[in-house]
Amino acid sequence: IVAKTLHDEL
Amino acid sequence: MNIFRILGDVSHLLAMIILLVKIWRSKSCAGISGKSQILFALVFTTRYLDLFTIFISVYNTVMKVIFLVCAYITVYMIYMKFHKTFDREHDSFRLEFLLVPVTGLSFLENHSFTPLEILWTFSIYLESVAILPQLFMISKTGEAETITTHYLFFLGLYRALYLANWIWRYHTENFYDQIAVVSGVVQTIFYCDFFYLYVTKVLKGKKLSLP
Repeated sequence: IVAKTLHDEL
Repeated sequence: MNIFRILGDVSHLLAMIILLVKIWRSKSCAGISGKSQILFALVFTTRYLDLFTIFISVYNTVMKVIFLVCAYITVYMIYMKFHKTFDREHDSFRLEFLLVPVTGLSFLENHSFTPLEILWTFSIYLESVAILPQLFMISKTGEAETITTHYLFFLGLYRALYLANWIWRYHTENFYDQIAVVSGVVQTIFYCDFFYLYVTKVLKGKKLSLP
């Protein structure tokens, strides 16, 4: 499964 | 990547290192809420599952791994290595009061109804309240060691810097994540009272004690 939303923060 | 984001991440890392150093040097976790630390370990675990699904950058991956390792070492120190010094009596916050609403809310309000997204949302909501057992413990005992207040200061500073990061990203990249922003604002508000005490007492060389 690939996350639809890119969460690029920690 | 902007300066607020970098400084925020550095503050976050510094907070975790300060806590570990405090426990390691004093060989004691007195005054530290084990429940808050378990919640933070849960926050990182549920948020960083994307380590297995997506690659963002070397920085992102390395920091995530460091955060996870720090969180689990801290929990290990409190509940295993130095468990005799852990103040169980005063760490009496009821976790179900946080976990039940946070779980419910993450199912109701998320970006998409997929397992990873729900877990990410859960971690964002949980992080915003994870410090409450620690603050509750301090209000119960009425005092905190100075090094513990430094830990809390850098943890709060990290949230405040992330707010600046989101304002920056909104204007420069048109980036806006409502779930993260609203939770971040809530989380920062919890630190305001503490910030006031930190500036008026700790920075003037006094111990943080409540009347």
